[in-house]
Amino acid sequence: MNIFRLAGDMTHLASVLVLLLKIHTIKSCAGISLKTQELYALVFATRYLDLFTDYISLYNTLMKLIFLVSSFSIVWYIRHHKIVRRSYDKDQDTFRHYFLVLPCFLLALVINEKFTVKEIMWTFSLYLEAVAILPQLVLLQRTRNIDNLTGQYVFLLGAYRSLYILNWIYRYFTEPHYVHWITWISGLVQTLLYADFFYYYFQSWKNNVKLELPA
Amino acid sequence: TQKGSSHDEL
Repeated sequence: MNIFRLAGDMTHLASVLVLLLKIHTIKSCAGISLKTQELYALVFATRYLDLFTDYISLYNTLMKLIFLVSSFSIVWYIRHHKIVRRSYDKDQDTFRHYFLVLPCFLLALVINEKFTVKEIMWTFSLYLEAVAILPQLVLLQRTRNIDNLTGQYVFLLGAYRSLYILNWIYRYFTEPHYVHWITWISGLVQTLLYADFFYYYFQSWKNNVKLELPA
Repeated sequence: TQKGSSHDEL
C-alpha cells in the first residue's frame, strides 16, 4: 500500500460519505443520477466476487464491504425512502443503463486476462466503472446549476481516479510484473471523462463563484 | 493474490 493508493481510497470513501450525508441529512437527492448510482452498485457487486474466494487483508475486506453497503444504500434511499425519493428528478435522468452495460459486458468477454467467470466479471466491472459517471455528467449538464455537495461528490470521485493513476505509476516502478493494460486504459478513460468537469470546477473555485456548467 | 497483481485494488 503506497500513499497514492491510500489517498485514492480515502477520497473515494469521502465521495461516498458526502453523498450519503447529503441524502441522509438534507433528505434530498436533487442533482444525483440514480442511473450512475445503480451502475456503481453493479460495479461493486461484480468486482468484489472475490470476497468469497480470496482474502487479501482486513483493510481490503472492510473497504469492499463499505463500498457494497453504501452503494446499495444510496440506491435504496433514492428509490424507496419516503421523502428522499420525491426529490429525484426522473425526467432529467434519462440515460439508459444497457447502452453502457451491454457494450462493457461484450468487451469483457473479448478483452480479458483470463477467460473465467470471476475474471470476466472483474474486467466487466472495470469497463463499467470507467463509464458509469456518464449519466451523472449528463444530468449535471442538463440542470447546469449544481449544489455544493453534488459538485464536491463529483470532484472527490475525480480526485480518487487521478490518485489511482499515480498509484499505478508508483507500483509499476516498485513492483515486479506490475503491468496491467486493461486496468490502466479503463482507468485513464474514466479519469479523462472528468477533465471537462474539473476545468469548470476549478474555474468557479478560482473565481469564487457558484459552479455552473455551460449549456 | 500475489505481488504485482492489480486484483488487490478496490
